[in-house]
Amino acid sequence: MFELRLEQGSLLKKVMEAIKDLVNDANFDCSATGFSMQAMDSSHVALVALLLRSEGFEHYRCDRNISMGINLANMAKILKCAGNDDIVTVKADDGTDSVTFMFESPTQDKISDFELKLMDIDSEHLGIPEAEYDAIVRMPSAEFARICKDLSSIGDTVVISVTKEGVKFSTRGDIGTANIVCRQNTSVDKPEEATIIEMKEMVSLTFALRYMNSFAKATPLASQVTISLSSDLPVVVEYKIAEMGYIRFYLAPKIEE
Amino acid sequence: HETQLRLEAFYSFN
Repeated sequence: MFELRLEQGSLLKKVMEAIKDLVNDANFDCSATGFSMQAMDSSHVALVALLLRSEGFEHYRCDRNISMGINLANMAKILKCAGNDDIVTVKADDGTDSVTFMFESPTQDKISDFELKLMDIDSEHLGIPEAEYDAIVRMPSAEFARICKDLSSIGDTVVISVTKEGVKFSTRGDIGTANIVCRQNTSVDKPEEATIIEMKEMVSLTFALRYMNSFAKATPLASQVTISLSSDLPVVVEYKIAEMGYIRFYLAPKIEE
Repeated sequence: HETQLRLEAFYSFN
């Protein structure tokens, strides 16, 4: 049997909103470690990896490892029915082909349950080794979202360059070009407003903006985003989920022919 | 012209 209970049910709603447009179907793996998922978009250009550690839940029981194949659009439909303050319980019995979501209002005066049919999904799990990155940028997630949105009104791709000067986001399109430079800024009152750039090597990579804008849908999950770049690796855009884990997006670069 | 790489160019399947 698998059962988890999360008092902050809105967190699961936010997770689904962040990934449902990128991935159609995914296997959610439940183990003693926690609730995790790895899935690629249909073109194999982007990958999302989610981890919610068991310690982060108010209740977590997993008698044996299970993998639940779920259509994300359908799971998002169900989670939309949960109130923002609702307590969410997710349950699956061994050997059944469905998962149950239960929503309880904080005052316990409304209790809903939804049963979602599971599906068989051929999961293509990529092995992603730990890597040393040439540059790691930490910045306010809302700022990153704003930059991606602004640049996509000019062009389709973004060049992210990290130098001693800072991190530069550039694009070009039919109407012209755009460059946005963010400098390291640690002298802010609130740590969530800081921009911190760790650079071992200068790096410059090109990415499709439509994927970056899709990743930015995770902005409500974390005040800061971490962007890890290496010249010979996909970029990692990570949103930490407070006390629980993370949602990481991997995006393969574009190269000049 | 830019070419979009796929993730398999960097990572292998488990």
